[in-house]
Amino acid sequence: VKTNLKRKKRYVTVGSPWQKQLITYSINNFTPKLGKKLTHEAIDNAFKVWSSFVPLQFDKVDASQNPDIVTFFAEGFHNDNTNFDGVGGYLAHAFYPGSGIGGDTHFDGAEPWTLHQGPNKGNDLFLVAVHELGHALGLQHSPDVKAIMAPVYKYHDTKNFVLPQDDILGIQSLYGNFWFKLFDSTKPPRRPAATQPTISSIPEPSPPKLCELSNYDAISFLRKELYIFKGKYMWRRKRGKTSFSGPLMISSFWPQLKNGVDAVYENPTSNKIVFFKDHLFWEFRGTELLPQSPRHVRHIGMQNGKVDAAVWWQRNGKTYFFKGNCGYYWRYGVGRVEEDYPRSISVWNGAPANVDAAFSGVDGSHNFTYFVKGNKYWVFNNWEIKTVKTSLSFVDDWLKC
Amino acid sequence: NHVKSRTKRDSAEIGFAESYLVNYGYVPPDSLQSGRANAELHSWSKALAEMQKFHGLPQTGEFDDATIEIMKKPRCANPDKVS
Repeated sequence: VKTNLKRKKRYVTVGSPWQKQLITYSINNFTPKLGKKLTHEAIDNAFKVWSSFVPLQFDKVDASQNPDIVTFFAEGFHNDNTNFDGVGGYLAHAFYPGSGIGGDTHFDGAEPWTLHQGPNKGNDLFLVAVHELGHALGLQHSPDVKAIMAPVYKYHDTKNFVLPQDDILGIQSLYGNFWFKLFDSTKPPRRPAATQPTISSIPEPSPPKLCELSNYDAISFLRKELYIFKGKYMWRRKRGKTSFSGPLMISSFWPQLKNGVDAVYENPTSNKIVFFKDHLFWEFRGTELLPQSPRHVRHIGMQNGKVDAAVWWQRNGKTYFFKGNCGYYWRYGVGRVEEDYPRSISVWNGAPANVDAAFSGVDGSHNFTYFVKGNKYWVFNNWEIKTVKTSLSFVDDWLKC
Repeated sequence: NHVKSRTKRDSAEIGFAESYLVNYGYVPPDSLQSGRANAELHSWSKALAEMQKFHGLPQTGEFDDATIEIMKKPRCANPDKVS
């Protein structure tokens, strides 16, 4: 058992997490208080919360296929060492990773199970399932009262659910995270959970639909995965996939950016991801905020005001910042933008003036820069230094709507 | 403290609270056996303070109202402490 209180981490883990990436589960029955569909929705989404943060893949199978994690509802004695006790008291329990009963998760059928009914309305099955599956993956109770792994039932907004930071740190201490796994060149790249498009939160009743967006705040390849940002949401296309998962709350990966972003780029050589919002910028290594962040854009020699688009060029190792409404761009070298900038964006001949987003690195190659304005895009050849395709449909060509 | 707080509460509540501490791993199961030595009372108070700390409560070592209230809330059946 590791309790790491020194570095303000409160989570507690048990010794042995699952030693594989594909974990099967079954939902053997359902509570009549929610019916089968909502019971499955609650438990399926609880698995998705965890797979949003660690490279695990959860596949639902039939109970007859000897799943790793068996879930069911029962009352009173149910063939293990813990008898349920009617309404109140024990809500559920789960066994830590292992063979046989290891990972199994049992819910007390006597409880007033609800789903997305808000606080003080019974016990939300989604929230209890997230907690219990945390045990099934190797997490102990956390003394952080804000954590989902705190022992006493506490309501969290389920329509806008964001896994608390202590739980994210805890689960990633067991299974690493996407950044670590994708970048650990000493090991064969671990395929991130492919089939579980990650929804770390139950989407709000009216979350934006990617295919219906008329414009985007920022777009970039980050760790070779394509991210699209709009408002406080983001969508993510994992390597080798054609479809996007989401909406995810940006804050579920980068808690400091809960209000959204204006621009983003990644510089793989410095292993930095840089976000811009209004007149500030944040530097991250993966999801870890680097010291001194956030800083004012003046620190890199830019005047006030926001950056609309940013893109790193592999060809010269420089980063270009675009301010759409005035049609200017800056070139950023080491530590600050270079002399005799800004210049007119017309230098990027054929590129749109008030660009919303810019990205490069498609499938790892940096031969082209893609400028996005509204839901159209332009293709700029980085070697011929000219726009080779104009005003194509971003929705059709990239979102596969 | 422990003895004082016990006299203020009826035995059912004390029994409930002591079972709670056992169920969730704060004291070993044999602590509930009768005839425990006085020295064990000390461990109850210590265990209680530990439970209060885990739940973000003032660590009084007593069965005070806030502690009993938390103990009565619905929760996960897994222990808070795993040996």
